[in-house]
Amino acid sequence: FSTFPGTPKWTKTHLTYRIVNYTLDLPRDVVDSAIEKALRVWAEVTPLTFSRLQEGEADIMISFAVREHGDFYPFDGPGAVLAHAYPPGPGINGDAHFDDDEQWTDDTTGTNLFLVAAHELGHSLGLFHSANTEALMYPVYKSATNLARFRLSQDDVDGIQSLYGPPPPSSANPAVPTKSAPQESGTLDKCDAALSFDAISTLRGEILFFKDRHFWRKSLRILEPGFYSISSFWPSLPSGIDAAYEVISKDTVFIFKGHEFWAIRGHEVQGGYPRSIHTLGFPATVRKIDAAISDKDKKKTYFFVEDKYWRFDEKRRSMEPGFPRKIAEDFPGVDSKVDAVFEAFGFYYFFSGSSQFEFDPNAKKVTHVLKSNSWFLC
Amino acid sequence: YPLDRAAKDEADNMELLERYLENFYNLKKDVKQFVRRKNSSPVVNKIQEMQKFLGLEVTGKLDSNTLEVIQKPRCGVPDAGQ
Repeated sequence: FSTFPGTPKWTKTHLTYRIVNYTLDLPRDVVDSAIEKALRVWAEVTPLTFSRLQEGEADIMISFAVREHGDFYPFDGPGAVLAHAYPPGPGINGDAHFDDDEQWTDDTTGTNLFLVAAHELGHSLGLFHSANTEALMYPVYKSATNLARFRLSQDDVDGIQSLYGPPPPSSANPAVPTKSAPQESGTLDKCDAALSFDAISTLRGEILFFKDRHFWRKSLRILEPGFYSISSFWPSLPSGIDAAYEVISKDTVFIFKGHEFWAIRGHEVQGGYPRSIHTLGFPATVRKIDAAISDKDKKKTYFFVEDKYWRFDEKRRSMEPGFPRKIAEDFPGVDSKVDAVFEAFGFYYFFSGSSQFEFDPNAKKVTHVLKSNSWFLC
Repeated sequence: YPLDRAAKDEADNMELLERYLENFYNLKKDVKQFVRRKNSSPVVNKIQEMQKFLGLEVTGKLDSNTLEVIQKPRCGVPDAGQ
């Protein structure tokens, strides 16, 4: 990433924006939503918040124009230059202009307004073009981006956080408090009856429920869970993780994705990671871990892979002989593939799709079947 | 004149490159006549700068990959600091 010469940035964290006019290519509410969503992309990973003005001078003035439009940088008709924006500052600075000779769309059949707006607003916040081809701030438009699962690249996150830092960890950072705010989580709704999780782990007495590029952070003392992007806490971690577990005695959470795993302690990803899961003793045939849990008393960690599980001795740091074993034999009632598991109040809570199984490890039986999101008290 | 098709295509491509380098890589107007001096070092340097920035193979020439990328829609903010 890079910033503009002189590294201009906003000296305040609450910014105003105004949509000065509209393209005729899209309904107004679609334009509004695209701009809100584009602002939210940056708000999720910074302390910045945005509010909309209906009139007057806003920090970020957003307009559609064709050809010469009063700033000595005329647009050029269809194609080629799509938009431009100015770095932070007074007057025209911070403003974003969109070439209305483009065919603006809310999908990828034309020029997607959200993608271009997210890029231009990156300029409005102080990011210059990136040479990283994966970055949103790369100057060339990429129409093939999967809109439903859009996410900033690590390069973009590093860039914007070099200017404004990460979001405050104590808030869910609701960036644009508008009617489309639930889109902050993409298609995620914590009260969706069909909600499933990628992984779940305890962390210093709280419970982290991972899903795609986000996680819910549930304290047992607070009813409402916080909702955060993984990158806002641990920028180098991947999204869509497979498994996670805490080793309380080491104050460490281990995060698994594919054949790699990371160790985190609080906000810090530990050095020397990622490592291969095969360094733990898995055979080469194991490509990923579905779920994991560490028993703090027995100092044993259980790794669940398809219909089997392995047991790892945390003291000897080696896989125990006699494994893998069938999950269904030793955890009766937990018959299906496990998405996630964690321990609370002496019970193991296994998650499979939208179902959750409360398992008593002493009685070796399932004591309750719940919805996966029961912890959110919907 | 009239140019044959291939010559016209090359001229069009060089004009596109010239505008691209002017708009996004601060190619100075005083080397604008580089179509006839396309191997001059300022032009080659600018092409190399562009290719490096855009993640292309750095050849210093308007090859097919470079031509393809500069024909794609993009943001109007220059890649080179002003």
